[in-house]
Amino acid sequence: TIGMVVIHKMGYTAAGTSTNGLKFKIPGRVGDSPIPGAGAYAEDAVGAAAATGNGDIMMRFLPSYQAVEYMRGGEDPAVACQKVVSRIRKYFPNFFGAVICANVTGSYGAACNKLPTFTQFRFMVYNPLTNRPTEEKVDCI
Amino acid sequence: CGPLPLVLNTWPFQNATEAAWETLVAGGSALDAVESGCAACEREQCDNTVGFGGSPDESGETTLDAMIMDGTTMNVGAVGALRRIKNAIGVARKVLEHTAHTLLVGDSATKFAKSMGFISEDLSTNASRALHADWLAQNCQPNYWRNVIPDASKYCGPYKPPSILKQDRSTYRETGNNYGHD
Repeated sequence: TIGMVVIHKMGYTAAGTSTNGLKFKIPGRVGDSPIPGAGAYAEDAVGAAAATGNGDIMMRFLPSYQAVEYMRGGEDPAVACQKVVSRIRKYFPNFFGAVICANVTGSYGAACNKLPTFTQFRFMVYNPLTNRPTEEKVDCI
Repeated sequence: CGPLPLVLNTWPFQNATEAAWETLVAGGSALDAVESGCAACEREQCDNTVGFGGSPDESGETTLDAMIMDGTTMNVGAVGALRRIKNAIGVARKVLEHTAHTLLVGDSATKFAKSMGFISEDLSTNASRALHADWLAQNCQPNYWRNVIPDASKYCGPYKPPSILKQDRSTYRETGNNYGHD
C-alpha cells in the first residue's frame, strides 16, 4: 500500500492511497485504504494523514481522520500519529500499522506500532529543504 | 514549520514521491500530485502491495482499492475491490470528478471505469498465479476464515459455519495477531 499526503505551496491539501490489499483475502474483502478517514484524510484548515497496515483492524479506528483531529487540537504531527497508534494498540497490541501526518505549516511526522519484526517505519519526504526525495525512518512505539 | 510544498508518502517508494513533486513543479494541484504519485506505484507494482500482479485473493484474482481526497472541497473519490482495471487511483479520481458518490466497488466500479475510458484487462501475472498456486499447495494457509468447518487452520475450503448445536457460544474475539497487511 502507498498512502500519500501533499500540501501545496498555497496550503491546499490532498491525500490518497492505492493498494492491491491483503494476500489470499476472501473475495470481496476491502481494507482500510479506500475508506475516507481510514486510509487517508485531508482538510485545508488542518493538514492531512494516511495510514498503512492490516486494514481489517485499522479501519475500525479511522486513523487518518483521528490524526487530523489531533492536529486540529494543536498536536504536532508526530504526536498526532503516535496518539493514533496508541489508541489502536490499546485494543490490538499486536496490530501491524503505521501512520504519516502533516499539517499546513509544512511540519510532518510518522508513527508505527512496534512488533518483534517491525521496529522502524520508512517513509519518503520531498520539500524545498530536502531538494530531492528523501527517505526518513521513525522508531516504532 | 517546514517549507511548502510538501510531499509525504508511506514506505520508501521514491519514484512515487518524485512523480508527485514533479507534478507540483509543473503547476499541478495537490490532487494531481497525489494521483500521479500513487499511479507511479501502480505502474511499478511497488513492493507487490500496489497495482496489478500482487496479493491474489483466495480465487487467485488481484483486485485493487484506492481513494483520493481534496482537502479544500472535502470531496472524495474511491474504489474498492476494483476488478480488471490497472489504474485504480485514476478511477478514484473520476469518481470524485464525475459523480456525487464517494465509493464504488466491485464489478460495477469496473463498469464505471470502462464508461470513463479505462481498459479492462487481466490483473494477474505469472508471479501472482505462482503465489496463489503455492498457497493452495499449502492447504490455503494463512487464511481469514474463523469458526468454520472444516478447520480453516488446517484445510482449504469451501467452509461453512459449524452446526448450530455445536456452535461455540462465546463470540469469537480477534486478536489482531498474524495478520497480513494492506
